[in-house]
Amino acid sequence: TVGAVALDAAGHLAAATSTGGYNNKPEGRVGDSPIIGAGTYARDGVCAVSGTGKGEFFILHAVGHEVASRVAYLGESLEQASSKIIIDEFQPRSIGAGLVAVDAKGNIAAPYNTDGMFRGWVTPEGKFFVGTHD
Amino acid sequence: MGPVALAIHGGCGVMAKLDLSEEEWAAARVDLRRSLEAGWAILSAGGSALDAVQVAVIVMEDSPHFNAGYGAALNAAGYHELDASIMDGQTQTGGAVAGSRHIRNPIRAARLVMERGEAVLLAGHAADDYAKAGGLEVVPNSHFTTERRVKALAAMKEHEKQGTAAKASESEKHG
Repeated sequence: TVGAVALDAAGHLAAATSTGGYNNKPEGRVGDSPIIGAGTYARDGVCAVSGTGKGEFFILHAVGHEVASRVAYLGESLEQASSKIIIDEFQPRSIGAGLVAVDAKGNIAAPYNTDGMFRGWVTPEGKFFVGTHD
Repeated sequence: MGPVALAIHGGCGVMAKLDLSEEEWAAARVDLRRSLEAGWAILSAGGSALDAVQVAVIVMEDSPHFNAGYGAALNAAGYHELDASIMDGQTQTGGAVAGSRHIRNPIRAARLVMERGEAVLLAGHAADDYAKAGGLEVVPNSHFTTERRVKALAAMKEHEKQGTAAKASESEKHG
C-alpha cells in the first residue's frame, strides 16, 4: 500500500491511498484503502490521514476518521491521536499497521507498530526525510 | 500564505523478512524520494494539496518496489485487483475505486470519481469502464505483474498445500 497526505499554502488538506491488497487475497476482497474514513481521510482545520497494514481492522475501527475525531473533539495532538490507535490499541493485539498524517499546522505523524515502514516527509521548512527501518 | 507539508508511506511490515537486495532497498528509497519531490514541487509552487498527494502516489504506483499499481500483489486467482481513494479536506468530498483490473493509475480514477460527484466508490469492471470513458489510461492486467509477485504467489500456494502459511515471509505475504 502507498499513500500521501499534504497541507497546501492555502491551508487545505488532502489524503490519497492506493494498493494491491495482499498476496493471495480472496477474489473480490476490498481493503481499507478505498474506504473513505478508514484508510483515507481529510478534513480542513483538522488533519489528513493515509493508512497501511491489516485493512480489515482499519475498516472496523474507521481509523482515518477516528484520528481526525480525536484531534477535533478531544483536542489531542496529531501524534497523540494517531499513536493512540496504532500503538496503544493495535500493537497489543498484533494488528500490524502504520499511517502518515499531517495536521492544519503542518505537524507530521508517522507511527507504525511493525519493524519498519517505507516512509518520508517534507517539513514546512523544506527538510526531506526518507526512511525504511526504525 | 501558510506553511506547506507533505508525508508519504509505501507500506509497513516486518522489514527484516523482506527478501530485498541492497540495490532494491536503495532503489525503493530513491523512489520514495522521487515521490516526495513530485509532491513538493506542486506545494512549493503554490499548488493544491489534492494535486500534491495525487502525484506523490502516482510515482509510487509506477514503481515496482511498492504494492500498488505496477508491482502490486496478486490475488488468489492470480490476477490484480487494485483499490485507491482520495479525499479533499476543503470540500469534504472523496472518490474511490475498488477491485479495478485495468486502470494504470487507480488514484487518477479515484480523483475522477470524486470530481464528477456521481458516486464516491465504484467497483470492479464498472470502475475500469468509468476510467476508460473518462480518458484515463487502461492497460492489460498483466501490466501490473512482476516476477517477484509471481514467485510470491507461488510460494503462498505452496505454503497452503503444506499447511505452513503462518510461516510465510513478509514478502511472500505482502511484498
